[in-house]
Amino acid sequence: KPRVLTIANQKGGVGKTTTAINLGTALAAIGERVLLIDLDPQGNASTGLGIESRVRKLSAFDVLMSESTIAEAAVPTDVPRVSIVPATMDLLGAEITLAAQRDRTHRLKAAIDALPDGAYSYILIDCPPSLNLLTINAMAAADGVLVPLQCEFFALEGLSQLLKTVEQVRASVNPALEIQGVVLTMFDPRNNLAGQVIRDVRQFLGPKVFETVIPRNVRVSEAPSYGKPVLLYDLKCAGSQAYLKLASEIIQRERLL
Amino acid sequence: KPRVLTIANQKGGVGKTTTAINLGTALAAIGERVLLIDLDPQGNASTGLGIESRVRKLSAFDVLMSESTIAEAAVPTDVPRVSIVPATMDLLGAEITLAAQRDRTHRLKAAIDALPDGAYSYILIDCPPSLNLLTINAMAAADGVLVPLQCEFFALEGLSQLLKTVEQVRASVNPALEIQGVVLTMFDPRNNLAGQVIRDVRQFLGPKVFETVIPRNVRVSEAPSYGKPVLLYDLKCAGSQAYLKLASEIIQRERLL
Ligand SMILES: Nc1ncnc2c1ncn2[C@@H]1O[C@H](COP(=O)(O)OP(=O)(O)OP(=O)(O)O)[C@@H](O)[C@H]1O
Ligand SMILES: Nc1ncnc2c1ncn2[C@@H]1O[C@H](COP(=O)(O)OP(=O)(O)OP(=O)(O)O)[C@@H](O)[C@H]1O
Ligand SMILES: [Mg+2]
Ligand SMILES: [Mg+2]
Repeated sequence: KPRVLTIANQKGGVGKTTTAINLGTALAAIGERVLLIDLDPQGNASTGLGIESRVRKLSAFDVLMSESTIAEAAVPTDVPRVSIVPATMDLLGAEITLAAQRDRTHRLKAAIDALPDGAYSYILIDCPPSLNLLTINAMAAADGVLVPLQCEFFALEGLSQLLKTVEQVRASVNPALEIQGVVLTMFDPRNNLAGQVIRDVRQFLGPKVFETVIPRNVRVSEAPSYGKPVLLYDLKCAGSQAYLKLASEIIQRERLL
Repeated sequence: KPRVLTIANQKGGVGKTTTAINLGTALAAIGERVLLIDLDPQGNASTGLGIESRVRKLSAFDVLMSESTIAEAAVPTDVPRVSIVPATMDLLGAEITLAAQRDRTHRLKAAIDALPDGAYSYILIDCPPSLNLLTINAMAAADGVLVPLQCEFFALEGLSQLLKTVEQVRASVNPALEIQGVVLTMFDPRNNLAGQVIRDVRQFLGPKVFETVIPRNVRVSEAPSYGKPVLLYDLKCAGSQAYLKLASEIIQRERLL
């Protein structure tokens, strides 16, 4: 059975998509077979992996509507051992379309459970910046939630709400759900506040916060315009090295589980 | 009648809240009477103006539910001539609660139209990072949409979808709606891509893009942790000066309308 990680945070622009693409690539680089599922109607994870919107035939929307299986919708990317179920704008209508269905929170989980055993070892789900039905579907399907957290004041404010939501999903929809970890992103050592945020978060959440901190690194934000993960765009840069370190920290932690 | 500007972009973390708070403060500094309406369940605009969540009695949710008028829900802030209708987490339930109402897209407009004449000269509405019923309500109530755009690749990708949505709202819900302008935010001259994004956007949208560009400036991101707009936290910094320039550019443009 694959390990399913949902990458979620309702605060916008904190590095969810960047973490999905680059952690996925780093896990594949160390030998894992990775599937990304792009649940954000913006489709940034699909674009960031070079899948242009005009070639997206089947998508995560079709999977949620049971029009297609994951096996049919998943497409390979330029990254060895990384496939993706792309996103389309149809996802904007998922909430209204699924609202009346009894199993509306478990559509994604059902699709993942139908995958043949051994197809993937990791599944990463990129979420939109909201706590809507798409994000709930992702949490219902997941073993763990990975929370990217920008080292900024507004990002800290949303953290307790997110933890409450995970609690609610665990109580009602997915008893096995846990916080995989919080990964601090876009850290700029010149910003005094950032250091303060890191100290606060480590104090508040202790071992739930990954040791690895992702630095702010311009190469990370340039890579998507070439349709590539930063590991393919510039393997030696600080951003790539941090994501490789995060991948091995995740594997280490899971060995201990 | 007040000029109503909706600050919207479904891409997360592009500077919507920062622009609502600081443009509002800058407009007040040059003599306008400003009301902010915080439509984001995260409530960052409310916190960034020093309204802590435990003192928020009435909120934008009560206004949308017609439980309260704007006059009752609006509270003063530490900034002279700036009031705010704060946000609470209840807003997360607005979409489901309003889904069955016939006038669900015009609730906010009705509340704004009920305001006594001359109460405010500008109303700024901060939106969540999605194209949901809250954002549609804001667009239905607005004269113009102000689009903060981060100088990054993923932000550019979402722009055409946002423009399409504005078109749809104009065709179905608010024929008077127009794009007030696109304001480029968090510009870092050391980032080659940022310069490219600015050239692309000016070429694509021409005069719809404000001359004023908001620079990335650490003082801007420090101010909210003190519950203050950056203009009160550090008036001389590059961020404050840019928002003052943006306010006068908006006033100039409106004089020409
Ligand atoms: N470590 C980093 N260094 C520099 N830029 C980064 C870094 N991580 C992400 N970015 C940039 O910051 C912006 C926001 O990141 P990203 O889009 O991944 O966030 P998100 O949480 O997925 O946003 P949304 O809430 O819209 O889905 C993007 O333009 C991205 O390229
Ligand atoms: N000019 C700037 N310079 C430096 N930091 C900035 C600037 N503008 C905004 N920020 C910071 O960037 C982050 C994102 O900005 P903000 O929260 O205003 O965006 P948003 O679009 O409202 O996000 P969301 O989509 O979650 O509502 C915040 O932490 C903010 O303090
Ligand atoms: Mg994203
Ligand atoms: Mg905001």
